[in-house]
Amino acid sequence: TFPLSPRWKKEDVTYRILNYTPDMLQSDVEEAIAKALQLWSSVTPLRFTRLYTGQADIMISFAAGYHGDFYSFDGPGGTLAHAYPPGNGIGGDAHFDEDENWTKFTTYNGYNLFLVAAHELGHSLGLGHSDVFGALMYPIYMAKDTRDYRLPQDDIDGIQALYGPPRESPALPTKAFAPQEPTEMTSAEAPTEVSPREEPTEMTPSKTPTRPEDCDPHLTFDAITTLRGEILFFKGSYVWRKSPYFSDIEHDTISSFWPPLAAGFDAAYEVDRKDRVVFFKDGQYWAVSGYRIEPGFPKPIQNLGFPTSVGKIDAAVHDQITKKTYFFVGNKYWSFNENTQSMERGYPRKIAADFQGIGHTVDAVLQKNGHFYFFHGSNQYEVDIKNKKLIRIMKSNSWFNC
Amino acid sequence: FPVVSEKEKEDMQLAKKYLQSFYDFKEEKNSLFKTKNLANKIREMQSFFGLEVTGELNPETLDIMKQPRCGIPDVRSYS
Repeated sequence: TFPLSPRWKKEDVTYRILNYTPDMLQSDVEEAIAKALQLWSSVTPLRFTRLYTGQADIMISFAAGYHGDFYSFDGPGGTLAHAYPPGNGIGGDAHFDEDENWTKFTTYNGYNLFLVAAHELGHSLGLGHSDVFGALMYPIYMAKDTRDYRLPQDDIDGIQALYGPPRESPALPTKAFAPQEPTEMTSAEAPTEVSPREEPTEMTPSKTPTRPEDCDPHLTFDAITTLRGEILFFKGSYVWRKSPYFSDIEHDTISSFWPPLAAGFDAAYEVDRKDRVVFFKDGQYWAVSGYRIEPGFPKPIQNLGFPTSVGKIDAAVHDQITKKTYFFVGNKYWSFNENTQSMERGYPRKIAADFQGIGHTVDAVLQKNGHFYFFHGSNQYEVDIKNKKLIRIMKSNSWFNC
Repeated sequence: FPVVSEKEKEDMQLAKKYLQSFYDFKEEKNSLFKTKNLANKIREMQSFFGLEVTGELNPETLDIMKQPRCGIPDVRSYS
């Protein structure tokens, strides 16, 4: 936050767009601003109302060079925009350098207005700069795909330190019942407009639900994998990171590691000897090495040998001994030979036929300490890898020292 | 001392302007501690961005300074 932590002392904050950049359609500018505000309102009790006349708390404008404050813009590049912390007069206002080329999408010959506006409006609400690389409030512009953009955890922590969490914090629904598509935005979260024209603004919101508690007995996971000796548990846009080097569980967002993959995964597995983790989402998969997403991805899962009738993978796990990877789809599983990069003959087979006690679909599978751990709902089933026999049943979050 | 090249002069000007804008660097023309003050500000900036803290205007530091960025100072308080 800024020195003395200035913040709005109310939850209803108004904004007004004073003028537009000729680089973009007016409707695209309005959408970018509305989506940027919605990022912040989705994690706080704040509500934003658009004004068309008069003084708003946050006055938004485009200007070049000297523009009436003590921070003149500097032409193309360099400074892109600036904004003032909450307060009277110029406080809360956001200025964008008109000498930049503003775009709706992320390109290499312009700056994505949504990304820059989301950052500046963070200042307008009281956030200072973050030194966390990848955070929205990091002061340097970083081009990234903003489809399904999720607010990084550092920014959520910052804004909630000023305003607290949203009034209603719905728990994440379980995987079995909830599709992973972005949830429809409620009227309480969307920026509202007070307009003589009453023109609705089109938005494609990306809601950021609250992270479930570690020890929630109903906690379920979308996917789990090892990565360089650690275990990563995925749920929605969140990651729980269990490291052998630290006793505490670290909480992160997927976007802080792999920004283009922020929307979450269906399945994941690691081939440790290749230092490669493979993530699945719907009909596509990505390979990453540490923070780096390997070039050429995403690829369709049919490249692995799946028939077109398979639309998504429920879970995946790699057996380091046999060098085989098992893919779980519904009540069946497939075996993939990592050496030949091909599906093995005789598959798919029923999971229950080969893994005693696993008579249902699986959300995620983890390979650790000579065991497979099959996750189904809030339970996990420990299975001996050699004889494929069920050893015991535990709660899914038993890894979190609950 | 070797003659300072035009490029180095430009880089130094850029760095000073950057540090004035974002790290509250004030050039004291008559101060004996001019260089030390600049190095301290470079250190502050390098620390913020997770660079190796050397106090010297190395290529990594200059690269960050040349990136497009937000115009809000990283350290200066508002009044």
